[in-house]
Amino acid sequence: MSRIIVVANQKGGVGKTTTVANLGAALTALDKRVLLIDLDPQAALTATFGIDPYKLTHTMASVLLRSSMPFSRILHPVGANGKIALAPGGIDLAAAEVHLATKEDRTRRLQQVLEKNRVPFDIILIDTPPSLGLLTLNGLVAADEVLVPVQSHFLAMRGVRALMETIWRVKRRLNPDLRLLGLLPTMVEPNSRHATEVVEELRTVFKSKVFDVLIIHSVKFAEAPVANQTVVDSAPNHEGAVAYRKLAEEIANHG
Amino acid sequence: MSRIIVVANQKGGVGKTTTVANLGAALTALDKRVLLIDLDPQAALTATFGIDPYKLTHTMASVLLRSSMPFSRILHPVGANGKIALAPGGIDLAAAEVHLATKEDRTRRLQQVLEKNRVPFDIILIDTPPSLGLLTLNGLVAADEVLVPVQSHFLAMRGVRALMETIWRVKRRLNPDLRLLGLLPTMVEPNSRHATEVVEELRTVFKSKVFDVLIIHSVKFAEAPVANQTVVDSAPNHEGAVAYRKLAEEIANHG
Ligand SMILES: Nc1ncnc2c1ncn2[C@@H]1O[C@H](COP(=O)(O)OP(=O)(O)OP(=O)(O)O)[C@@H](O)[C@H]1O
Ligand SMILES: Nc1ncnc2c1ncn2[C@@H]1O[C@H](COP(=O)(O)OP(=O)(O)OP(=O)(O)O)[C@@H](O)[C@H]1O
Ligand SMILES: [Mg+2]
Ligand SMILES: [Mg+2]
Repeated sequence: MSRIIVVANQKGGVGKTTTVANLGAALTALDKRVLLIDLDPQAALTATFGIDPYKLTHTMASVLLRSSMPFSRILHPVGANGKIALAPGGIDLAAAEVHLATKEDRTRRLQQVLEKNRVPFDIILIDTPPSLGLLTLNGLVAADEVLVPVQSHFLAMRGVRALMETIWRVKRRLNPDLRLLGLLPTMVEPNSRHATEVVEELRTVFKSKVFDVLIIHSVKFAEAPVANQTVVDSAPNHEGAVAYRKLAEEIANHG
Repeated sequence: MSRIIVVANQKGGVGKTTTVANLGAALTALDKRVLLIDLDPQAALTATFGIDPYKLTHTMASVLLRSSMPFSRILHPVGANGKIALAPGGIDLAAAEVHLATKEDRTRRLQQVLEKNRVPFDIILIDTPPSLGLLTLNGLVAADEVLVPVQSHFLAMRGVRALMETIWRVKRRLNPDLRLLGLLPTMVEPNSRHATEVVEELRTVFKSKVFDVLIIHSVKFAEAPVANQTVVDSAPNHEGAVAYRKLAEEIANHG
């Protein structure tokens, strides 16, 4: 049985895609068989691994709308040595979301696909867009666990409570197995009192649900996607890479 | 006649809200009468000025759904000396967006409201959520000009072309007066080759449509909202405040 972890936060630009890509690379280095799923119409995860979503005929949109294309056929090998499987996103996901809105099982499409196709993966990571719409809901319903990156800024703190309420509602009504894996402080500016105070506030409110690992703010994370790489693969001794590897170990060991 | 500028970019966390707040404060300092409109259900702009959206009975949602509440009655005085008017956002905007989807004039609600209520403002700035859904479309249809903040990271560059296509489509079908005011490079890491390359790429592709002004990356922008302030008001000599004031002058003088 695969472990399905959805990475979600409706606040934009908090490090969701970066976390899926780097955590995926770090889990692969621990010999886990990893599948990454891109549910964002902007397909930043797909672009991070050098795939041009505009050139794809099949993305997650076709899978959610149940086209004849089998799930395994849309997968691309990515990452160092092509060891990660990626189910790409693309702009047609925006139209798919509108189309799904009229369907009875609109929140369960991804869950159904993964139930039919779980075979070869140990861990499945799902990237979501900055909203709490149907695409993110499909991720929350399909998943066993939710990982929430929280940028260590005041404005990013505000949305966490609303997100917890959404997770709770999904758990009550749609996916009783869903549990919060943890809150991951991201973009922590070194030597910034503000960042320290935000992380302390997170730990006060959410206690052990906040990972010990912090991801520091570093321009390396913005640079790596240019070369279609993750920081974990391109700069393994970088502080950010070390942090994502620690996160991977913590997640792999407390399954 | 007011000048209506919508600040939009579907990529999350690129500095839309920060730009509306700081540009608004800088324009007010130039003695412009400024109205800020918060179209984001997460209402970060509203929170930036110390208003708790959860405590409001009337937000932009009531206005878009044409409740009996007149537009002028939902406005709050904010900023230094309460000189800025704010039309607050809130979580009910998410439900309003779903409700609007069934209406014939779903993209024109904001335009209609502003046509009826333009009276006292020189400049109206509209903040939008990180998506190209109905709320952002209402902003694009109601506006005369679009200002696009672009984070100076590779991943943020990707969405600009798709956004330009959306602006062009809105101009052709819904709002012939809409024009691109400019692209504003944000979060430019000082001394980073990556940031310089991204800004150079922007200037190569979009030429004079890229503002000369750059907004540097500074933790001050994350800190200011904690004290319900903008950097323009709280640290007027800070490089970021100077940049937003320059932007305000450039916009005010090239009306
Ligand atoms: N720790 C970090 N330090 C500095 N920059 C980072 C860090 N993590 C990610 N970034 C950069 O910040 C930007 C936002 O990150 P990312 O795209 O992963 O966030 P997101 O939550 O997926 O955004 P969206 O809401 O648009 O999907 C990207 O350009 C990324 O390269
Ligand atoms: N120039 C800057 N340097 C550093 N941090 C910044 C800068 N501008 C904004 N920020 C911070 O980065 C975060 C994202 O900015 P902001 O919320 O304005 O972006 P946004 O595009 O409105 O995000 P969303 O897509 O979620 O609405 C905020 O916490 C803000 O305080
Ligand atoms: Mg993303
Ligand atoms: Mg915003």
